[in-house]
Amino acid sequence: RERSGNFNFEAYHTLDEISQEMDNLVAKHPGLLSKLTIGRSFEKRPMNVLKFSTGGNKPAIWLDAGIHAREWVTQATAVWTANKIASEYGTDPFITSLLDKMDIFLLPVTNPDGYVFSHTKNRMWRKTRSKVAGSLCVGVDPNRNWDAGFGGPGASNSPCSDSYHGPSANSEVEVKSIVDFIKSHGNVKAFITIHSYSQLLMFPYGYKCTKSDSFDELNEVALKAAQSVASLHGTKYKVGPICSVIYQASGGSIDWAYDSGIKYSFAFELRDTGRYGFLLPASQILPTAQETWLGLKTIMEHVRDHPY
Amino acid sequence: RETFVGDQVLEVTPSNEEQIVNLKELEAEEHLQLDFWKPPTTPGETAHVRVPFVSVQAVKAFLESQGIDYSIMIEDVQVLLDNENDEMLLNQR
Repeated sequence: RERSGNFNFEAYHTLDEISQEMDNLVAKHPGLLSKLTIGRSFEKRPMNVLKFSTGGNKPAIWLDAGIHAREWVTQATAVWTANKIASEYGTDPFITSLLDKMDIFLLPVTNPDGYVFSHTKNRMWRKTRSKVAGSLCVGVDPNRNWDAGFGGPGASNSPCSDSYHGPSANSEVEVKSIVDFIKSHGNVKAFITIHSYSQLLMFPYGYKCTKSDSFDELNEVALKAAQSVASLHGTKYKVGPICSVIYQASGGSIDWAYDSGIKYSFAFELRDTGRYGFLLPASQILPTAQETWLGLKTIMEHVRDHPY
Repeated sequence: RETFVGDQVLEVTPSNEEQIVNLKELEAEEHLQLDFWKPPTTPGETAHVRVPFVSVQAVKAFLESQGIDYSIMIEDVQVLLDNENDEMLLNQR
């Protein structure tokens, strides 16, 4: 087990190592950080969320990573981000002011079963590991399983497809756990999901190609965030609604969040654009996490300063 | 554990809608076991596809016969996975 304090953020880690580091962070920052288990995956692994709170039930920001298991740089970025927020509260003016007004919930490994499978059996695995009745194929694409245009274009109804939407919306317990948590919390003001790769910053909609009511504001925030990301290492992001930046894709998480009233819903696709893809070398974890933080900071500043 | 020796990831650039349709039909050929990391969406935009070693020649022949531009993004997926795995083991030690 890696002892507290020398977790190597510049390396990829197993689920157990990430879980251990989350416990270390909570132990190091007991007044700020706590760990919530919001549910259990199909294979009964805990879905552990880090809660950053200075007390009371403040309006909250939701951050998740790794819903697609093979996108390893996203879970690594989430763990680095957790450490950054926890260790710089009280010294960094932005982090301190943000947490004095809002809570943050961070789920570093949104698809634990898939993540373990990508470490042990198939590095290319993307989906959950749920068993699909009547099919030899396993798993559902958890980012086609949300109740937002469910079963529409851009998702497959074949259980063997990597974009299989599942038998019904929220059929995946990993998705339903998040939906139930956010509904029960009732005061989540921003929903940010971290994927890789392609260097994109997207906002709703994906399940339809019409503009959302908040298109102009979300577009403006996303453009500013992309500029912030680029300011560190020159990493260029493309910005826009899912439908026009990549393709029409139904059942996505940020569409569900937006339609549920969470106006500030964004999806990051981290590095790179296609030299390594999902196999981004560990040496790029730190620069990726550091530049992503600047984009997250821009969005969270806007959320903090525009209560609704 | 699944291995990917000789698998290649191709960057494919369809230049028109017809070529996009052809790529989607290729994806539907289940025996080829293609894994689109980045699906084909619009003409001129790149798509990325991991091609199992056994299908590499057939897929390249198809792309060339259709006049679809492609380049090799990853020569051998397993080589990158071995590096990644070595790094993880080193870090754990």
